[in-house]
Amino acid sequence: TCWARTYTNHWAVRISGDAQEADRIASKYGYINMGPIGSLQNYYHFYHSGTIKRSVLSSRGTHNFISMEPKVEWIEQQVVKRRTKR
Amino acid sequence: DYKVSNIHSAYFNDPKWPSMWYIHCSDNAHHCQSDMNIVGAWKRGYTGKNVVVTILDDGIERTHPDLMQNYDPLASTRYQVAMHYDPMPRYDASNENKHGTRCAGEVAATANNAHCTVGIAFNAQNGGVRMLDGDVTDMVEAKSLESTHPQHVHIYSATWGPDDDGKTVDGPAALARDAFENGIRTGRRGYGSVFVWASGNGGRSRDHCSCDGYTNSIYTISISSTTESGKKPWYLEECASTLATTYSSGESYDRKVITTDLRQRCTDSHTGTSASAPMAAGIIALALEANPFLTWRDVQHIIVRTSRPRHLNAPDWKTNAAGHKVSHLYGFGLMDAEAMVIEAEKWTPVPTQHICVENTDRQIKTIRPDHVVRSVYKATGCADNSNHHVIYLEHVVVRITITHPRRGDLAIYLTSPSGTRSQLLANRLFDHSMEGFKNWEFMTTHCWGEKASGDWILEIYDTPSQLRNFKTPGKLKEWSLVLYGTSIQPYSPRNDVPKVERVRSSPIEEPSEEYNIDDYTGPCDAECSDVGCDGPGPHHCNDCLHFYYKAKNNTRICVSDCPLGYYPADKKRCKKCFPTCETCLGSRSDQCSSCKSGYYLNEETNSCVTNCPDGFYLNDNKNLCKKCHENCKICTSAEICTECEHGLSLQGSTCAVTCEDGRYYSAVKKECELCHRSCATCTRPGIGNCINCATEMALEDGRCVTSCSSEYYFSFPKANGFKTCKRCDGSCSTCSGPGERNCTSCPEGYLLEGNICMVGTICKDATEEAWAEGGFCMLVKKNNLCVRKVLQQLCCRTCTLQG
Repeated sequence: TCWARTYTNHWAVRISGDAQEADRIASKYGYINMGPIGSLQNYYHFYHSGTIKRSVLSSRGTHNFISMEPKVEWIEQQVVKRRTKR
Repeated sequence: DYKVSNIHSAYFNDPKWPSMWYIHCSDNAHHCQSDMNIVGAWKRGYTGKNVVVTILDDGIERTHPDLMQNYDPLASTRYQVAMHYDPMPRYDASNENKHGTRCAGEVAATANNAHCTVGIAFNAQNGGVRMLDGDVTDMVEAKSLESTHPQHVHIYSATWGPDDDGKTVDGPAALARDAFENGIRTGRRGYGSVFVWASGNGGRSRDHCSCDGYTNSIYTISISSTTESGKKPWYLEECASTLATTYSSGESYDRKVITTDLRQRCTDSHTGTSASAPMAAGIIALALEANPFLTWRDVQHIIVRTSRPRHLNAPDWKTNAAGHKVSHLYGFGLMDAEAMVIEAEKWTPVPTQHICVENTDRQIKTIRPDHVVRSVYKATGCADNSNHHVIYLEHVVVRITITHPRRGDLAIYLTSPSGTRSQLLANRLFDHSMEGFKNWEFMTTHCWGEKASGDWILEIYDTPSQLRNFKTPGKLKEWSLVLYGTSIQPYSPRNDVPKVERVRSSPIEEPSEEYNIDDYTGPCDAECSDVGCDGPGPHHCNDCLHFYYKAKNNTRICVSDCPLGYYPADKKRCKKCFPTCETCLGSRSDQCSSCKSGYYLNEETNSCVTNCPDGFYLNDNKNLCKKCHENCKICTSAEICTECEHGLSLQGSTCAVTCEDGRYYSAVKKECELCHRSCATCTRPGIGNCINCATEMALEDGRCVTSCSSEYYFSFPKANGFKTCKRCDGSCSTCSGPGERNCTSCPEGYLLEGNICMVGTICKDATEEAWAEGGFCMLVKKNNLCVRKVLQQLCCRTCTLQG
């Protein structure tokens, strides 16, 4: 079977800085900082309302320049994972 | 809470209780117990109280009468739709989101409420994380695995995973992996979150649970299923990473598992490994109630030690070199709740986990159809690195990179140095993928307790199931062995006398034991418990009545109280204080409560020091550095400051904020206030607190007066110009200056002789006698003998008369 990746309009970002820094970077590129990811250190949940909710293509646009921010260490557009109940 | 004493009867009024065969026997025979011995654990008083279990699924119906009482909102949340804390399932016509509610009922359905069913840990708190009903991403999984309260939740139960369709290979991505590691490292206040996972449900699809990176992880307790009769259910996946088994449903003639269902109902349709994993979570909750200090690894060790093959049918039961019976179908066997709580009660934490990565040679090997690739690696268990040295194995992981034109044709085996052969992967009929495995981690539990060093053999079989392109054979690109375990033996291999009950622990030196533990029948030391001993001393006890501490040679010695230099730590163990402490509350340098000779306890830092630092003074007993008044920089006692903090000045022996003359610092008003009008300077309000007096007044005993009192004389202005009245010498009644030679009058009974007060009592007596004798005193005077003190006193009147 062939099932394509489904990209969402949510991102996981690792930022070397506190929540204020994450807010600043998020707003600079049009994201909304939804807060930390669990208790994982420096990981933040970003949401971009201008991106299609589900897409087989990864998101493109100026908001991708966020990865060039010096304090952004890692960013990943979240992909839908197929999970089944047993 | 249901009364524990009533559990002896093991009868509940819940309508489905009589049908719950996997918890209790149906024939009501006197000594009848089910194989999982859940009632046995209940009878010992463990029902899951104070243990929190969260179901990671499609939500739970918190309003269900069987779930309501034990529902814990702190263990519940909901993802996907922003942050929401209500895990109520989304209701639809097909009741699609019933799964979490069904799992929750198995763990913590309320007992004896005349509704439906009874949970295995019926007093545990139960929550739900609604994370499956919507898009699941790496981030959603990571948030769920960490929950919002990882210190509050003890056990996470998950009964989902990548498709069990026999062709999917998937596992936790970066964030979820971090969440697992974070959970076991910091969750449950450092003891580690316990993750229970359904081992897989793809038996009919010939799936293999090694292709599910969640259940295959060392951080999850992978639970498989067996039917009531001990047969392999149709959905069961065989797999080397399975740790243990609980009951579930099987064929139509097998009895079912009963649990809570959506819309406040009950069901017996819940089946598959989803029915088994929550049972395991419930049993683990009983063990955690018995001992909340069990680490995530302790829980796995206890499961390995207590699970039993019983009547479970499997063609591959084998006994590994550590004496554990293990199977690819059932792991170490059926879980035993009572045995687990007994072990948990007495458990000594296993030593620190060591991780040894053995990198094998990176020579690429071609995998030819119908042939086997065999790679042998001689492992040392990282013997050259004490931080990574593994002697006794726990989990063994094979990290492997293979390219292959058809992944489903591969089967992989690993044989330990002791000869235990695990199947890491079986052929998968439906897996046509050409992706192979890229750094995929296969895990086996089958070598648990065995030695790590020696030859490990990896075998890869390629069995073509259909025509395929043989021009591109598969390749074993690289593999490495990750050995998890300990460098010292975690417990005694004697299963009949569990290590956890034995106090003396020198397993490596077992042959040198002074007494044969089977032969000794003499009396035990008074500090031994009734478990017995293998010698007469306090170091021969099998278990201690009160406390024990470890001597230098690693021998454990039973004592009534922890000796000096030790503190009571977990359970009965006395642990060493910091070397400078005499008594303490913990092992750190800042947890001392008294100090060894030559050291003083700093009351602020609770540490032992050789000198009291600035701002502290040595107390009267010379054992405590007490803090000076907050205004003092240096002091010699609580009242006497010798140097003040910046901005303060020494006023007498106290420090105060410097104010201009005529004012003092009010600590209440935080400002300088006027002194009494008599004072030039003062320490406090009122006439009695002057330091110096206003012009024309003099300071007399802290008070300002216009003229000196009778027993005082006026002192010339000091260098600062302020006047004082000083007390006359004690021999004077009034005086004109300091000392005994400035008296101007004398107290009664004294006579003033040239500004000196002389004692006059003898003179009075002598006067009569002297006059009585007539010319004696005249003679004294004439002969200038008045200068002699005795004669002067005897003839005081004659001597003092002029002429």
